Amino acid sequence: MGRQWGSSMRAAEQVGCVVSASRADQPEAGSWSCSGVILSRSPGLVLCHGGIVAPFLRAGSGALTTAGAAFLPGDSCSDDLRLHVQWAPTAASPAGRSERALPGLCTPHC
Amino acid sequence: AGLEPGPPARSRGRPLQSPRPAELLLLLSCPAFRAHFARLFGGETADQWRFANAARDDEVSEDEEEDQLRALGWFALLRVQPGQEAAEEERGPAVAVAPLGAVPKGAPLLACGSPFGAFCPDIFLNTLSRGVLSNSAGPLLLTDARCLPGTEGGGVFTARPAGALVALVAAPLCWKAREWVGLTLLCAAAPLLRAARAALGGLCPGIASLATLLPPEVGTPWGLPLLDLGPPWTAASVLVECGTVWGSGVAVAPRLVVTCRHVAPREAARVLVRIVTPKSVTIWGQVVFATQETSPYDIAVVSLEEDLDDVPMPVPAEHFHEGEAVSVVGFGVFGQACGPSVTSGILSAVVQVDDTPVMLQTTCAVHGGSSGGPLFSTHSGVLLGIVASNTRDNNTGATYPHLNFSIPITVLQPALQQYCETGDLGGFRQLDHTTEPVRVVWRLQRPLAEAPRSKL
Repeated sequence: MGRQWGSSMRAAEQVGCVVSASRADQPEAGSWSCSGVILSRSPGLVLCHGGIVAPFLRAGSGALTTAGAAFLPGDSCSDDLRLHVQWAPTAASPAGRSERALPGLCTPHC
Repeated sequence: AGLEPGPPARSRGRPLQSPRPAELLLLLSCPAFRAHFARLFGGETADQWRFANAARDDEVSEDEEEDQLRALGWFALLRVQPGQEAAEEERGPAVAVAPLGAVPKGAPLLACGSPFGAFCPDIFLNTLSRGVLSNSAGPLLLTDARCLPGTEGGGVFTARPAGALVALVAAPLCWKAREWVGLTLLCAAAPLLRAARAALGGLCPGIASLATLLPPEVGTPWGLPLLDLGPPWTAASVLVECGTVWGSGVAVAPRLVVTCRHVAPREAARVLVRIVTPKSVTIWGQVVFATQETSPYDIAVVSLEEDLDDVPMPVPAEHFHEGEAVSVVGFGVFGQACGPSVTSGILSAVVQVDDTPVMLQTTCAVHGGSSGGPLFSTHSGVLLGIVASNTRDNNTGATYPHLNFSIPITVLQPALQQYCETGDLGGFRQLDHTTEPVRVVWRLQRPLAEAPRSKL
């Protein structure tokens, strides 16, 4: 990427993260995940896509179609919603390393 | 939505933080985004559009698809629980947010998301993709930066000023009538953060104070003019309506528009030409020339009944450089519903016959409705050609928007010059008498090295 992009890339990578949503005590029920943007690190505030919490809405996805609605409070989702955020450290840190191969992904020759 | 989250694993060369628990503070949306979405993707075309994972009808139930569509314009504000990491982990650059409308069409953008979400973050975390702002309707933005499922929620940033957050990815992939559109749907970040500030202020004091942590929406944190106005050459792209058929065109002189024959096929037909920049104007015109069906050059020329005021006339190119950055400006995908879209790519091939360019190929995303539109050199702004077609595989029915064909402006320029100076159509008539090698090229066949030898 040209020079004009260098600092944009750094800024983008430093605020990028992934967010996953799952049901408490039902990891086998599957989970949803998406990307997100770190708005603040201390305390941590992250903005991500709402599609991953839609399955947990107490009133169902119909709540998202209310005309003119700009927000829904956090307790609109059921209590069994578990959210986790993961990001690349801004500096090296002794975080966990995993050597296990990852299931399900392969890179077939074109 | 993505796939099963993979186990925490190594990032590209650096260890990843272990996943940190977070709580949902708010679900946020931008009513104006949803209104524009309903206008552009709803109505009678609604059943043609598919987004992200819903592209494979057999994989997603109708209910799930409905849920995904409803959630498409919604975003979640989370509070991450503090970790044990060293203090420096808790610091990091504050992100600056570009105001709504500050980024002009055609401006370069950088998308940063993680394909497949949490499935494989050590490989895919914060993958970058580049493109331009293709179109905008209020807070609903479109970019031709290619994104994959799982990048929903990822940030999209400007190149200048570096790293200003413009938008978040709402739907990474769009299909229209089963054609991959090659555009990513974005929601502008500024209105989402305003909604967050307003909503947090209404919640309990412990949470309300978080509103002060949201990044400011700044003109420019560096005091620079946020971005110069978009490229002036986009103004020359016009919408051409001939009866029920519409397509794109390009103004090449104050009273002359070039488009495709399949947009305005009949000479003497009256057509309506819509200009959207610098202001919305509609002018009637008449087709003064259209090539014969047998001509490989799919061209028509419209003479306008009034001058096009304040529209900068494009400078025709004299040379072509394979690999150079190019832009297509056309009314594909949305047509009359909003102004022309800009898509970026490179000049991937210049096909010559007898050392004369007769076909240009680009990697820009070109969709139905962009025919007749202009192909520009991104850096110099000179007019390179007229977009004629993209590519469909007749065996599979798949359409490839990123392989398309344009007529070099050098083929048309002598005839345009002659007509502007004398009103003589003789130069255009020559386009009906091209040589066989040129016809062979436009039939997408290999030019014969030599005449086939008789076996007798």
